[in-house]
Amino acid sequence: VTRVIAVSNQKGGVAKTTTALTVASQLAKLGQSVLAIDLDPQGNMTLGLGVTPKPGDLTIYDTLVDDRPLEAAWVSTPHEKLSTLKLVPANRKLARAERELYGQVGFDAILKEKIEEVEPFDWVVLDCPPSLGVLTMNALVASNRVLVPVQCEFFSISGLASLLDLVKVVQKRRNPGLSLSVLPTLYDRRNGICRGVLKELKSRFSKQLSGVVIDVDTRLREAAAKGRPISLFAPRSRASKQYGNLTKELMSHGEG
Amino acid sequence: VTRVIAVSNQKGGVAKTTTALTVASQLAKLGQSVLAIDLDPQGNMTLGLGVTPKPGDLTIYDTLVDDRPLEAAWVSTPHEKLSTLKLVPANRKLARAERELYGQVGFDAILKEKIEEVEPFDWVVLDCPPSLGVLTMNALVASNRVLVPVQCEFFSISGLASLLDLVKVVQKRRNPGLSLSVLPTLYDRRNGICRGVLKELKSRFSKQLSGVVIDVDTRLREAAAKGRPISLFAPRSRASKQYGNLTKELMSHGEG
Ligand SMILES: Nc1ncnc2c1ncn2[C@@H]1O[C@H](COP(=O)(O)OP(=O)(O)OP(=O)(O)O)[C@@H](O)[C@H]1O
Ligand SMILES: Nc1ncnc2c1ncn2[C@@H]1O[C@H](COP(=O)(O)OP(=O)(O)OP(=O)(O)O)[C@@H](O)[C@H]1O
Ligand SMILES: [Mg+2]
Ligand SMILES: [Mg+2]
Repeated sequence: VTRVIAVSNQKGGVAKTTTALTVASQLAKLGQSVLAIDLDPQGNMTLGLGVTPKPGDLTIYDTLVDDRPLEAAWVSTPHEKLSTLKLVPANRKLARAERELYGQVGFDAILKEKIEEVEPFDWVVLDCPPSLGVLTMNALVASNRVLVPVQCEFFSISGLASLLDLVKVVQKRRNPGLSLSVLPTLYDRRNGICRGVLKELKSRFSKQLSGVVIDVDTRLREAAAKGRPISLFAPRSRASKQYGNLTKELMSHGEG
Repeated sequence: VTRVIAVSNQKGGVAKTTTALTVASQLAKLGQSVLAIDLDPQGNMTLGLGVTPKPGDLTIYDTLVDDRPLEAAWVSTPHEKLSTLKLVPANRKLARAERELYGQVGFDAILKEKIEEVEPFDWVVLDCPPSLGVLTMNALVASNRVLVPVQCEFFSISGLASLLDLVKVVQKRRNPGLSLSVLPTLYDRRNGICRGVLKELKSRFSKQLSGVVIDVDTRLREAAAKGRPISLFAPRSRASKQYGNLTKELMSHGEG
């Protein structure tokens, strides 16, 4: 059964893209077949995997709005070790999808349908934009797990409430099999606020909190600048190991 | 003449809210009359100024969608030194405004009209969400300056292109008087990628680049956690001084 993971948080800059592309690349490096889908008009996952879409190439927009099949849009990355990874890229045009899809019957289940139409991959990894709109709704309806990266700082906790409410509505109306994981990211052990917020996450999300914490590691920024996932750029770095532990944890969850 | 500043960037987590609330509080501390408007459904500017809206309080949603006057929604902050600052709060309900306003005639000029209906403030400071939708469009149409905080990392430069295109369309069709400033934020002097991206910003935006760079400073996170702007929480910190220089630079721009 295909495991579909949505990486989502409407707070900006909390390492959604970094987490999505790193998990996707580590699963692929282990030989799993992975379909990564960039659902953010900014196209950071596309850039971070070293893919440069040419004008005229199909993107996830063409799948969602013009009903093109996913296999017409996915591409390989330039990395030999990730030969079992396909990426459906995004570009700025995707910003229009929020408006163009909204209000159509079943607008929140289009991505799910498209994923079910292709030969099953072992994994599908979705990188969501920093908002709770149509693209994120499609991701939550299509997934069996939503992974929420949370930066341990003050604004984070209050922001989680609206995402959790949306997850509940999706579980109730569309997708009862949707599980939730919370992943502390950009963690700075020397910072008292970080430690305090992590403590609060542990008490509020005792069941859903990942056993992994991702520390701040500048190697991740360097890897992104090279268009290479950390698992290829610096496999022995702390960040690569921590994301490796996260990948193992996700694989151990059984279905979803 | 009222100077209206929109703080905008669709990239998440680049210090839009931190910049908007800090500039608004420093102008108010200097005795200027300031109207701060939180345009992000996450309501981080509202939290960061120590305001806790009660259920039933009006927010910017009520102004934009239900045509309520701004003065029915603005509140004071709990900080005595900021007595000349009024804040129009935001809450999750604002997420609906993106959809509810889109497509109405003149949907992008509603905020501008509302600002022109009130007794003029010296300054209006708008904190935009991490997206280029209806709320950001309203901010760009209503402003005479858009201040773009940019974190010096790889994804930033490519993301600026779509914001700059939107600014150009707004300048052409709605608001020829809109000026652009680019502010390097979350700057880490020890990081080679940061230095490289700053160099690129200097060459691409030689005219629009601020003379100020905001360094990473954990005091800003502590201030936010206390619901106090850095200018009150730690006025002698490096971040407070750097934002003070930015505020002086904005005041020196003459009109807008
Ligand atoms: N553990 C980490 N240590 C250091 N830098 C990190 C870490 N995780 C992510 N980053 C960097 O932080 C920035 C934000 O990360 P990223 O773009 O993945 O966040 P995001 O949640 O996808 O942002 P957006 O909301 O804009 O989509 C990037 O420059 C990234 O390289
Ligand atoms: N110069 C700085 N040094 C250290 N931390 C900072 C700095 N500027 C902002 N921060 C912190 O970084 C985080 C992101 O900042 P902020 O929320 O202002 O960004 P944003 O662009 O408004 O995010 P969003 O896209 O979600 O609206 C916050 O925790 C904030 O306290
Ligand atoms: Mg992202
Ligand atoms: Mg913000």
